[in-house]
Parts: sequence; structure tokens; C-alpha cells
Amino acid sequence: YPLSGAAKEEDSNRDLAQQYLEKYYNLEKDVKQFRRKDSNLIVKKIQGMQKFLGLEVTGKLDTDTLEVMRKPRCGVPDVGH
Amino acid sequence: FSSFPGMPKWRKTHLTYRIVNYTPDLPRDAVDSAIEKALKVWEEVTPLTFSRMYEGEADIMISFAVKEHGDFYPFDGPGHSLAHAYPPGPGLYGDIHFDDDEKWTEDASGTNLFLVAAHELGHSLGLFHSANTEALMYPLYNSLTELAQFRLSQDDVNGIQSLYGPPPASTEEPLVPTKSVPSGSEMPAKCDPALSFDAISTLRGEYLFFKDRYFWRRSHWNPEPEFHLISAFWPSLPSYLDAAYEVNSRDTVFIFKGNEFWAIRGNEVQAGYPRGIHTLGFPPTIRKIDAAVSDKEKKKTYFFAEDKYWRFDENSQSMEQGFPRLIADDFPGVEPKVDAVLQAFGFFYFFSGSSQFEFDPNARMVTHILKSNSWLHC
Repeated sequence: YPLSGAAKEEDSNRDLAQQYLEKYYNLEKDVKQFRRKDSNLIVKKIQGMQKFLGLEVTGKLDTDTLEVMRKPRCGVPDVGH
Repeated sequence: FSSFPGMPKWRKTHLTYRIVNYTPDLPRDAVDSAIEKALKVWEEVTPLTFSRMYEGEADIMISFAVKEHGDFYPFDGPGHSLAHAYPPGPGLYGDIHFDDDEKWTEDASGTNLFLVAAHELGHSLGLFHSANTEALMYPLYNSLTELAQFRLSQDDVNGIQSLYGPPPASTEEPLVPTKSVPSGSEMPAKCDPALSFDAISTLRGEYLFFKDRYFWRRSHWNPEPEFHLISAFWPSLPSYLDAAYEVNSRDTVFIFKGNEFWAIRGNEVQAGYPRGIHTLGFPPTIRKIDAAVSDKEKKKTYFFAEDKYWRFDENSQSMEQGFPRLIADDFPGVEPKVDAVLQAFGFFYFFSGSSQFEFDPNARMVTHILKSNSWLHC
């Protein structure tokens, strides 16, 4: 069914976050785990990123966190590959 | 701060870099100087030194690219990932890639090339990202960074010095500096109006201008001189030279420091050197010479020390009788002490401090007085 605006936005935020955590925080590329919002691993990865970048550690894709994910940055990961 | 897993770092302190291609966003010399300025940021706090290569494989290969560009990290169009770099090591390692879908600028109106280059160089030297929001190695680009007086944060300095230690000069400086100690790691600026040279020589049609640990290399076809460390070409040669000259007929450049001299052919130091300068026929009272030049037509080499000069016959390989003579008697208008001498276009160019005296040997007079660095396209 066509997604509502809010649902669409939520989807794109999730995609943004998934790509960001895969690229910079060593998140394994596994689509399913991101769908399960309560996935413990995702929450931990989000918390790790928030801590490293000096954000409030909420484990959620809050506005500040999404805003930082959209900022220009270096392409080298933050967590060792 | 943090270093890459396994703490990769360069096992040498002199590194080479090469700018492989350029962005259309900026003039080439703006890219050159942004990279040079970024290198200097790290040179000033470590024993590391850098020299530029124009071909072949340098330790740090710097290039601009878009989207997929041959490594496993494709760029992503404008914004987001601006550039990336690889930790120290062979081949791709140490290299820096800039995303040319960004708008690269000299100021903060777009993505400032110097700032990103300084950050990426941190990676090329072995630094990973820092969680310190004030640090250059913080992963997010900060467009508000003060560019004119840019300084590394203490976190950056601690990080890089944990890999390479402090610059050599800082270990000798007194705890409380009593006067500005030339750290020996400052790079001379080619257009500094006060610039003087230690020695100057031709080399197979090019001109070499030696200063401290460095030299500028000027060729006929490229007015813009290259800048290198002496040790990058001749690792066994000393720096802070006294004199240098080329004997064309022997395709050899002779380099003098103190009471010794070396012979180099291309970038090979010849076996059997250094030798003592007294083997050339100088009296024991002479402890060093100030300058030298070899007249390729007359096959005579002139050595200058304080207010006197000697003449050496290249055919008989001996110092001529009747010398030393006073410089003022035979080169009127040339003021001792002479730092360096160059023969070109039928003239002798005497360099003394920041001045250069063009001397016409036929008219036996100084025809022009110029700035010493007029040969460096200033």
C-alpha cells in the first residue's frame, strides 16, 4: 500500500542510518536486522556512533543524530575495519 | 585520538608525495599550495619531511576522482563523503582521494581543500578518527574552522607524536626558550625578500639553489622551480652547504662543506669522496670556502673565501700560481663575503646575502644588482 508521508520519511531515515552505520561503524550489511527496529545490535551501533560524534546517547534516530548523518565528512570509517 | 588497527606508520621520516591530477574547481597552483600548507601542518610537529615527485610512485599519491574510482570505496556525489585516505604502507596505502563531485575552494565558500587535505594527510600518516570535536581528525567537516591561523589541536599533536615523536629541534630547545631557536625544520620560502643561498650550481643544464637542508631545482623549460630535500636526491650529502660547482667536461658537480668536498654525477655520489679541500692546493689556514664556480670555456675554477679567491686549472688539475688574489681587485663592485657564484649568459652572478651582483667579465664591472631569489620566479 502507498506509504504515508511520515512513513516514507521514516523509511528514508532508516535507509540513511543503515548506510551510515554500514559505511562508518562496521555494521554488517543485513537488511532484515534494520527492519526490526528493536534490534539490539542496531541500538548499540547507534549508541556507539552518538558517543563517538559527541551526541546525546539515546540509541534512537532522533533529529540531531539524523542531522549529523547528513553532514559532509571524511570517507574513512570511525570504527576500525 | 586513535591510530589505525595495528598502528601502521611510516618507517622513515622523509616521505614523497605526488599530485597525480587536478580538480577543475581551482587553479593548479592553488591546489599545489593547499597541499604544501597541509603538509607543513604535520611537518611542524613531527620529524617528518616531505618532497614532491612529478612522476612515478610516491609514498602519498594525491588524486581527484568521482563515484567508482578503482578502490572499494566509491564516492557518493556532492556532499556526504568528501575524501578518503589510506594508512601508511606500499601502493594504495598512504594515498589520498578527493571526491571531485565536491566544490573545492581556497576559502570556506565551498569545501576548503587545505582543511580536508590536512585531515586526510593525518590518515596517510597513520591517524584514525578522533572523538574530540575540536580535533582536525574529527570525522565531520567543520566549515567554521578558522583557516587563516589554522592550528592543530593538542589531541592531533598528541596523536601524531605518539607515532613519530616531536620535531628534532624541540628535543634540544631549552625548557623555557631564551630566544627564537631556528628549529632547523623551517622550510625556507623562495620569495622571502631576505632569502640568501648557501651554494648554487648548474647540473646538466639546470640550476640548483641550495639552502639549509633543501634546494630549488630550476630548468629552462619550467620557470617554476621544484623544491626538494637534499637528502631526497643525495642521502649521504650534508646540508647547510658552503659551495657547489659543475665541471661540464667531467659531467660532475663538486659539493663543499667545511674542509671536505664530494663529487656527484647525476644523483650518484662518486666513490672515494669526501676528500679534504687541501688536496686541491689550499693552504692549511683555509678551513672552508664560501663559494665556487667553474668557467667551462676557460676550464678554470674559481674558489672564493672571505675577501680572497683562488684559480684552479681543470686541465692540469692544480691550483694556479700567484693566488690568492683579492676579490675586490679582479671583480670590482663585488662585495665579500660571497655566498655563491653562478656563471650564465656570459656573466658571473655573485650572491651575497639577499643581493645578487651580475658581473661582466669582459667589461670587468658589475652591470646589475638584483635580489638573490630573482631566479626562482618570484
